[in-house]
Amino acid sequence: AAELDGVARHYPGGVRALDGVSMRIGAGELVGIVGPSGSGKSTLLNLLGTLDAPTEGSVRIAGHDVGALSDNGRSALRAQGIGFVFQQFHLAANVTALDNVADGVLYTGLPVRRRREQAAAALRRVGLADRAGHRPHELSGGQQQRIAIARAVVGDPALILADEPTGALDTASGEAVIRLLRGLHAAGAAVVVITHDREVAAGLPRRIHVQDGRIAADERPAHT
Amino acid sequence: AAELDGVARHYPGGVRALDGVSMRIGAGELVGIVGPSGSGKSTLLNLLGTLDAPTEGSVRIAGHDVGALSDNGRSALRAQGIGFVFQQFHLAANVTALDNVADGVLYTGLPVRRRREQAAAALRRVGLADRAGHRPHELSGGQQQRIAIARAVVGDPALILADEPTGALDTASGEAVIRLLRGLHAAGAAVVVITHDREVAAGLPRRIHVQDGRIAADERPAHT
Ligand SMILES: Nc1ncnc2c1ncn2[C@@H]1O[C@H](COP(=O)(O)OP(=O)(O)OP(=O)(O)O)[C@@H](O)[C@H]1O
Ligand SMILES: Nc1ncnc2c1ncn2[C@@H]1O[C@H](COP(=O)(O)OP(=O)(O)OP(=O)(O)O)[C@@H](O)[C@H]1O
Ligand SMILES: [Mg+2]
Ligand SMILES: [Mg+2]
Repeated sequence: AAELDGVARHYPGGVRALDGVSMRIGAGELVGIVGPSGSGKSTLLNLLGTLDAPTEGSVRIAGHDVGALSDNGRSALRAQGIGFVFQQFHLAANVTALDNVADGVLYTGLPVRRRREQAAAALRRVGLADRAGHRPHELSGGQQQRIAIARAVVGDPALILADEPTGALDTASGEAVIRLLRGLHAAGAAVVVITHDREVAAGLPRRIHVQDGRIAADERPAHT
Repeated sequence: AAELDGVARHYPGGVRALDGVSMRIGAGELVGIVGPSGSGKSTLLNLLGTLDAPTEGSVRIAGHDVGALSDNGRSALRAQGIGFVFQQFHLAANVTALDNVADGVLYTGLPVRRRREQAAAALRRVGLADRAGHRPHELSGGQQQRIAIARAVVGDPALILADEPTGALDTASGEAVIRLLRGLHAAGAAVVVITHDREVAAGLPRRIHVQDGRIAADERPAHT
């Protein structure tokens, strides 16, 4: 589970990306985050994923107070159980698709051969087994996004944080990605998805609405 | 006007991004390009924008055979009249939003002060006048996309090529961008938009469908 309590995130020059945000994501929950451009969605996800620290308030992940952990403690927490799909993919440039995905299980200490086997299986799940040897600049925008998704899920993490995972995808490819995330949720992972796709958002059992750095609504539609 | 005739674009290793593509975009036309991830849309747009060269066939822009031009000739053609919104934005990293947009009229030779005035006006049109001093890493995904759009339109080019211009935007911000592009079209520019957003595609007077590197359909719905 992940919990924010009275969290703010400000930047120099008076930008208040988040203010007074308190929320809880339960183990195994499927949650959407929606809101206008610049409202604070990615900032919220980065804090949940221990990739950023709050200006005020506290973040607890799996019971740990993230602020009290060392840098190493935070990376260990991430490596053990958080898969992240970045909004701008952040793939390693001169590295093949296979090795970009294998990086997702770097922390396991498994030998490279075993990690690449897991990576090849993840590439098959996103429909790109035949491009394992290509590097990011040799792939289309949507193909790169699917590599980023494969890297996030290859280690079967307990918490998956996905920032607009269908942003670069056509409807059919996007639906396949959402099916993949739903499958991981069904298997027990907590999945948090930022999306501006109305159809994707409508299909989620809970939707947190962010507006000007605050939580404007936390919608749990009945019996979806 | 822009014209492709028998165009193919292949990559080493047997990837056939485009094959046998012939099409024409008239001066002042508004056209959509749709198709699955990896089908060849960005490749097509890069060829139309003289940013890439075909493996076979010819590309003519405003009557010039692009293959017969020198590198300088091609950049002059681009600078004089083509505005490009890249799928991955490609903003200059340590440069302010204002100067990123001012780069869109670098070729005019106008003094920096004048270029920055034009850039400030373009930033206002995309709703980001208050972030002129921020650099790309200080802006959200959608804000960066809007900077990229402002840079493409700041010089009032005759041809605007936009690769998923609403991909990182919520519905309202996306609609504002489409209104901006429609306004430029109404003023006489030719506008070509790659999109996987069903609503955006449905509103365009012509839709070119790309599938596995070929034009599968060229839909000109009557009386839209
Ligand atoms: N440098 C390259 N080397 C090898 N293959 C490439 C290269 N650049 C592009 N491709 C391939 O060409 C095909 C078409 O790519 P393109 O970027 O045009 O697709 P797209 O329709 O824009 O897809 P998307 O919707 O995912 O952005 C893809 O299969 C892609 O992997
Ligand atoms: N380093 C920074 N310095 C200043 N402002 C920043 C910085 N990083 C983010 N911001 C601002 O914080 C606000 C929230 O950004 P965030 O990336 O969370 O938005 P978002 O909801 O994800 O938007 P989008 O839908 O466009 O991706 C924005 O106004 C953004 O410009
Ligand atoms: Mg974001
Ligand atoms: Mg593309």
